[in-house]
Amino acid sequence: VIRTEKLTRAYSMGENAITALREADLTVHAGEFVALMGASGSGKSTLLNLLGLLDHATSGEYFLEGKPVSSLRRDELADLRGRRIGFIFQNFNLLARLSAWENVALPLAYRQGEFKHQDQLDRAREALARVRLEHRVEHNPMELSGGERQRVAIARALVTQPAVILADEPTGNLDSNTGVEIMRLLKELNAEGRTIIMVTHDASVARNASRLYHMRDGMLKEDE
Amino acid sequence: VIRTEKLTRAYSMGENAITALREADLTVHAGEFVALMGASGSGKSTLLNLLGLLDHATSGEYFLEGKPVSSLRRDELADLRGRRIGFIFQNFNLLARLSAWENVALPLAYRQGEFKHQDQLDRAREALARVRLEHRVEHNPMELSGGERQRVAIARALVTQPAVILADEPTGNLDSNTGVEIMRLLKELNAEGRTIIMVTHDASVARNASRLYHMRDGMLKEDE
Ligand SMILES: Nc1ncnc2c1ncn2[C@@H]1O[C@H](COP(=O)(O)OP(=O)(O)OP(=O)(O)O)[C@@H](O)[C@H]1O
Ligand SMILES: Nc1ncnc2c1ncn2[C@@H]1O[C@H](COP(=O)(O)OP(=O)(O)OP(=O)(O)O)[C@@H](O)[C@H]1O
Ligand SMILES: [Mg+2]
Ligand SMILES: [Mg+2]
Repeated sequence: VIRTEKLTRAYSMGENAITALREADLTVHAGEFVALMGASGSGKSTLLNLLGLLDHATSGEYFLEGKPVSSLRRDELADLRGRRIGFIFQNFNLLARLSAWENVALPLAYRQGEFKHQDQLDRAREALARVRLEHRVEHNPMELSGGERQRVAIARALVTQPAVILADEPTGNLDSNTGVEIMRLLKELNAEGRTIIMVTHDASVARNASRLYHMRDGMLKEDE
Repeated sequence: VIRTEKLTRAYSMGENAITALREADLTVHAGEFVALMGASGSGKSTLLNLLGLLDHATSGEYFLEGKPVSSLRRDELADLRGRRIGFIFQNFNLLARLSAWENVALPLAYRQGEFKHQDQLDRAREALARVRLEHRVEHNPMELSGGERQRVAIARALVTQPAVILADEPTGNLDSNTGVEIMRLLKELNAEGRTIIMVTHDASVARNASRLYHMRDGMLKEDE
C-alpha cells in the first residue's frame, strides 16, 4: 500500500545543503505493522512527513495505494490525507483554543457538512475514551499534562478510522503502563486491518511491530 | 536547598476542582540528584513548575534556599528564577523566530547589559556543543528534529550555570544513545555540585539519581 523509490528530501541553507532523507526505498503492504528506529536527527520524522503527504520530496517517487503522489492534484492529496491517513505528530500539533474533544473532532469538522455536531462530539468522546481521557474531554491543551496531550493527538489520528496510521513517537511522553495500553490499542487497530508505520526510540515498543527498519544519517535500511 | 510543606495546587473548572498536587512534602539537599516518576497526569510537571517558580501554589509552603517563596517580591522571584534555576521543559518552549543559539542565550540576554553579544554567542555555542548540536547553531526550531529541539532546551537550561536544574522528561524524545550522553552530562553537572530534580518515565534514566520519589494522583511519596 506504500512504496517509495529513492525518496530524497534535502534542505538548502545558504550555501549548504542538508540531506535529511537520502534515496529511501520502502515497501509496506496493507495491514502490516512496521517500526522505524534511529538516532536523533537521522531523518525519521522527515520520512514520516513525506509518507503522510505533509511534505513533498526533493526527488524520487512515493506510491500510495498504487498512485504516484507527484501526479496527484492538490485536492486529491488533501482528500487522501484527510480520509486515508491518521497522523500522530511527535510534537502533538494541538490547537490551543480548542478543547480536547474539538481537537479530536477536527478531521471530521473539515469534511464540510458530513458530520453533524452531535456526531462529532460522540465520535470524539469515543476516541478519547479509547486513550483513557474521557475525564478530560473539555480541557484545552494548556490544561493537560504532556502525556495527556500526546493521547489527544493519538485519539485525533484515529477518529476518521484511517486505513494507514503514521505514528511519530506515540509513547515518548507516556509512563510505561500508559505506553503499554497505547501499544495494545495500536495492535488492535492493526488486527482490524489498518496499516501502521511507527517511529520509536523504545526497543520494547518496536517489538510490537512485525518488521523493523533503521535510519542513520538519512539512510533507510531494513533489519533482517 | 529545596523544601516544601503540604504544597498543594488545585484548579477550579466550573463546579469541579482538580487537585493536581496534594499536600506534597519534599526535601532536597544541595548537591543531591533526585528522580521523580509516576503515571501520566499524576502531577509531576505541576510540582516541577512550582519548584521552578513558574507557578504558585494554592496552599502550603515552598522554601528555596531557606526563604519562603510566598514572602518574596516579584523582582526577587524573577531574579531567583533567572540566576539560580535552570528549567528543562517537557514541551521545550522554544521561540520559533529565534535560532538555536539565540534561544539558548535568552537567559543571558534577559540580564540587561550583563553579557555582550559576542559573550552570549560564545556561551551559547559552548552549551550547544555539550549537547552535540554545534552543527545546528543557526537553525531555528522548525528546522530541527524533535530530539534536537529537546537538546536546545537542555542547553538553554545550562547556559547560566544554575545552582538547581529542574528537568522535565529530558530524554523523552531522544534515542537511547543520545539519552545516555545527556545523562552523563547531567551526572557531570551534579558532580560539580549542582542540585538536580528530574522527572522521567524511564526507569533506566531514573537510576542515575541517588534518590527516587513516586507520584500518584497528585500525592508524593519517597521510595525506600
Ligand atoms: N527545515 C529544515 N531545514 C534544515 N534542516 C532540517 C529541516 N528540518 C529538519 N532538518 C534536519 O534534518 C535532520 C532530520 O530531521 P528529522 O526530524 O527527520 O529527524 P528525526 O530522526 O525525526 O530525529 P528525532 O529522533 O530527534 O525526532 C535533522 O538533523 C534536522 O536538523
Ligand atoms: N490548567 C489546568 N486546569 C485543569 N487541570 C489541569 C491544568 N493543568 C494540569 N491539569 C491536570 O493536572 C493533572 C496533572 O498534570 P501534570 O502536568 O502535572 O501531570 P504529569 O505527571 O506531568 O503528566 P505527564 O507524565 O503526562 O507529563 C493532569 O491530570 C492535568 O489534566
Ligand atoms: Mg523526529
Ligand atoms: Mg508532565
